[in-house]
Amino acid sequence: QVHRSALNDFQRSEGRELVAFKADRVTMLSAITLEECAKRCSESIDCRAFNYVFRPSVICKHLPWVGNTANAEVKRNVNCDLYEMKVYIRKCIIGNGEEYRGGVSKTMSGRTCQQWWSKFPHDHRYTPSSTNGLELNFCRNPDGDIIGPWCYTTDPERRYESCNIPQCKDEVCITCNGEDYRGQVDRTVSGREYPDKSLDDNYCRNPDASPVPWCYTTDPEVERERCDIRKCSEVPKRRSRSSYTTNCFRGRGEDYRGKINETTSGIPCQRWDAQSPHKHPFYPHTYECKGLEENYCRNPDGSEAPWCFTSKSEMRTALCLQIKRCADDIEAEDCYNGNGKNYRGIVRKTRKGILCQKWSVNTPHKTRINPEAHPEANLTENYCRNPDGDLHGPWCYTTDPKTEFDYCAIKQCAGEDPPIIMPPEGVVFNECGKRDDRMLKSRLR
Amino acid sequence: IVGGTPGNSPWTVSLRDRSVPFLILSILSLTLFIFTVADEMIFVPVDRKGKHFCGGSLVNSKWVISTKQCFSSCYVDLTGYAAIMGTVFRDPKEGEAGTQSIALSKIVCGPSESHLVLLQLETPAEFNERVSQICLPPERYIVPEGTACEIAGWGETKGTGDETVLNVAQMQVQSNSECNQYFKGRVKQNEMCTTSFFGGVGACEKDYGGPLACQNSDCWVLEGVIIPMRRCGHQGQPNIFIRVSMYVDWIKKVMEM
Repeated sequence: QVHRSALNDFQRSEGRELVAFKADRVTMLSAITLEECAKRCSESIDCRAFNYVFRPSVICKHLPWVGNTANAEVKRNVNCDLYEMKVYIRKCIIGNGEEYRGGVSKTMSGRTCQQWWSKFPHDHRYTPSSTNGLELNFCRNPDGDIIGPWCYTTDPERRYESCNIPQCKDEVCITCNGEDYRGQVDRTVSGREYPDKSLDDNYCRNPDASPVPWCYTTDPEVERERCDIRKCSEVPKRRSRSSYTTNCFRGRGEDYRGKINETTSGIPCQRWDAQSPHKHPFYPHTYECKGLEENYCRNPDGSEAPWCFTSKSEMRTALCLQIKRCADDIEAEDCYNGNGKNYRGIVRKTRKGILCQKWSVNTPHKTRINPEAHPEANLTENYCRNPDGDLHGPWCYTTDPKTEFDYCAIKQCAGEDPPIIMPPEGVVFNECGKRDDRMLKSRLR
Repeated sequence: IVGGTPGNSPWTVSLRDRSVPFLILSILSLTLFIFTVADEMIFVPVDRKGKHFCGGSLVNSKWVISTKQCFSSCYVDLTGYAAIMGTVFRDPKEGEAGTQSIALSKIVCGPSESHLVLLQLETPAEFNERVSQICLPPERYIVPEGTACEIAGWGETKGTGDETVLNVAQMQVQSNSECNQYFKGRVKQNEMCTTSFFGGVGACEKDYGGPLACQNSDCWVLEGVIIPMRRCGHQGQPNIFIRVSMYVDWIKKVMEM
């Protein structure tokens, strides 16, 4: 974008509305764009937040307070989004805090601040106005002092004192590469900002396994840049050890910490702390929580499965799909004999832990197999049953709209295997498995 | 496929992932990756079509069977995933005649221990001389030892072939009892084996999920699904597959429901 969007100054709260407790101080503008609504609020002297109602018709409502003001109330409203000026809701400061408009009114030693309009106990030359933010007795930094926001104190012995409001970049530290960072830094190390694509999280984030949180910027010349956020001094393991696996992997394998160190095709992996034969950005010290030890298969970047750089110069990376996937079935709660056709227990959960759908209803799945069609199968409630003699055991329709049916959290009683059936000779296949080998030659030519 | 030759397998499909974010794509791509000092990176976009990551077989016009090992979960978001068929090329050119690319719309995981998944196509595949469905064996059928079979895929050849075209390798069924001599009894009833050639023939990376098709008079029957093994085409090592006949009832049930 060529111009900086006014929306960058606001934090969006989707589906929220700030209730006007003084209707006479609300300004209504209809049928204007979101960008225009934000611009006018920024330009208006006492606008600090606005409701942008988009249904049934577009209305922009400017408000002179934010949600954390006394008497203010924020309620749910799916037809409206709330935008609040960040400076009024931020609890930390950026730079020297000249823009700070928060509500702290005590100094670092706990003294109460003197009202800015008052000249007692300390006389001074500052006069509150609608633009300088010298409101009530809140800490402010009208003279750009490097110590940050300060105030005159009500203690006759102490004229003024800093309020010690933290820097946003220090307020929340990041562990590992900051994947879990949810703080309020919203600009890059050189001060560039995030475009207005999605304001409620235009703060710095690390969604793609970069070394540190970053953001896209409004500088057309610079697409993205990392942000300056303090690293926590101690390095706790980001996930509890219990989520780590060593002889199988779950999901994409980010928590796999086993010692397989060759690819599926048996090629030894390259050490992570080596740059040959393949140069790469995954330094163990930069990705300290990804377990990049030795040359073990790992998944530091959200790939499909654990992988590694290979020791073959002509093959840069390869997946380690020979590592088993952990069974993600829940603990079996019962057992069945044979194929479970006669099971009459009360388990009503699938092997993935999804609740079963009742046999007698048709939502979310239409039940072609139901108590009417199978009166003998005891299809009561949503208990697991095997009305069609499925060789893989009792099953049920599920309450997950995406999973029509699934097998249940029931295992076969010990020591039973369904028999192998030897079909009659001369099984005939038609309309399948036909191939015209002559065709290949013509195509490859 | 290690030890194979270019061939034709109209039921074999190439499963494509969604195009991946810059960072991953740039790192895993062998070309156009530019690296600067002071750990900042400049990303240069490379082509954004999904890449071949696993194989599959058409068991009817709307369903493809593959292995769960290729997917991170039974609830994975398949947006952007697709199946390509009707071509022998791993990366067919835009608009190549006969090629069909169909989005995947649903994944259904098989019974536990089957390591199988069924993938529903968003629209039915059009059957012609390039695209056809493979036969399913009778339930719990044990294909006789010595039956002629073949595997097919666009995966790693370990230098024995051209990975840009579909490779096919021939092999014969080996009984589980004989196979268990090599694998010390680890081969289960829901698995099956094929003989190993001394030259080393077998499936490898990115072939997983593809077919082991065995001949039955003039038809080809899907007797096995390729699953990852340690080492590919290792000399003297039999190949292990999931025995499809153990799960034909589940396959039919999913397709019917």
